[in-house]
Amino acid sequence: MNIFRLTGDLSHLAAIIILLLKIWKTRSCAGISGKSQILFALVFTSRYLDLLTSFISLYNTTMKVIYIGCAYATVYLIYAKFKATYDGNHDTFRVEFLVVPVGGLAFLVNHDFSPLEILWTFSIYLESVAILPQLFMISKTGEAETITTHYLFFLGLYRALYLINWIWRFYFEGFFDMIAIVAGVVQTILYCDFFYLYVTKGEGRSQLSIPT
Amino acid sequence: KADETPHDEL
Repeated sequence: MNIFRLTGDLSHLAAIIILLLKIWKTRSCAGISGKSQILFALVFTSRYLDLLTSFISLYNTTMKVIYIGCAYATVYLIYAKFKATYDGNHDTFRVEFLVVPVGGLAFLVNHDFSPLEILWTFSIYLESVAILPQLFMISKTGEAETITTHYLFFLGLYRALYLINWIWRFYFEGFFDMIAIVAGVVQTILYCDFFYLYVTKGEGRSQLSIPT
Repeated sequence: KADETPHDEL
């Protein structure tokens, strides 16, 4: 565990908590893509099935349980508790265009053709594009609340920090996971446009507009 | 690979 990996995990955790608290405190999930949140719940579920088969560390297990729990809690708040505030009309990204190709790719390109490994690969690929419904929604409505942009910033920062972690691990541990690295690069690139707007326009403004 | 090295990242 290096500092980049740890701050990456904490950044990821911060993003998840920020979103959960935002919805809870404002009693509203307006501007949040329920579809992206379902995809993230699917990502965590398919990736962390190894909770049942292998123990890595207390840290690892704890974080996985927190991530899965928060993901389902978020989905519950959006689709059940605060369903009335859910902006379904603007959340129109066709998720099957992500899930189906990603599922096919996971079958074709993986480290090992076993159920758990294919599901892990599926989760890695799916995570890299899971934010697209959210970005699509923002581009459609043309704006995002500040707190939503903080959520996106930490969520994007997490994978960017993981990229540095992988460079570190390659040099110091000889660790190299091509699938995670390529998907991580794709994932980070998807946030670049947002990062630029967040840094240049986010300061001192109450709302962030993303040009379509 | 999965059998040799479990995925230790999150």
